Amino acid sequence: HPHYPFKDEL
Amino acid sequence: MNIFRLLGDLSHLLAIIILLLKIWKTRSCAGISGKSQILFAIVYTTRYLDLLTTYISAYNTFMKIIFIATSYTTVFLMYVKFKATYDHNHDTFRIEFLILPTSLLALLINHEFTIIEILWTFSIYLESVAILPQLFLVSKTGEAESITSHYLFALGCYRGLYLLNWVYRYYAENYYELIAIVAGLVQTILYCDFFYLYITKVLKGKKLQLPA
Repeated sequence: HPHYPFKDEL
Repeated sequence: MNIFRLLGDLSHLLAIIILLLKIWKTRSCAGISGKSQILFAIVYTTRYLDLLTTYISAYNTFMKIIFIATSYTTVFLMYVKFKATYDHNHDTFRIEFLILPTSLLALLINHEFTIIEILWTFSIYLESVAILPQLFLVSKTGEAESITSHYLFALGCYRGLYLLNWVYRYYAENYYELIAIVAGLVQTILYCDFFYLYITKVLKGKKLQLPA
């Protein structure tokens, strides 16, 4: 699932 | 993007705008903690270093640049332009007591031992406690102007909405980011006492005054 390292939050 | 995150980001932006307008219109930063504002500038600088490495969306890039730019603007207004009105006698919280433990924690608990990842983790931990000098200042003077209360309320809403965003993302996208969630919980809890005073006093037209 889209876990780390995808940091799309501010 | 979901509605909670969008509303959270917007209330965060609103908080920053309220603060900047208050300082600009009244030509004064009385009642505002410069220490908290310095911490926020550090938070955004260390977190948004990924502007240089990763592109996510135009929205993401735009908001990151706005948060960095406005945080430095606020620090500039407080420490340079309206320095004479800055409440430094009451703004006595020692920020090293926040910076050192959060740095240490970021070195110990992180996803990956790389500079950019540790700085990101540090920014998450530091943000969770960055409002403490401001709350300390309010408790020291025993009161806050209503505009300062609105600022704190908008900032607290941002954190609360992000919690809802994480609940939503956990169920809808099977996404969770434990470091951000735990730090966000801590941060929201710090606002609870203030929320209570805000709802019982400020919304009824009274000044936020702490019980003696």
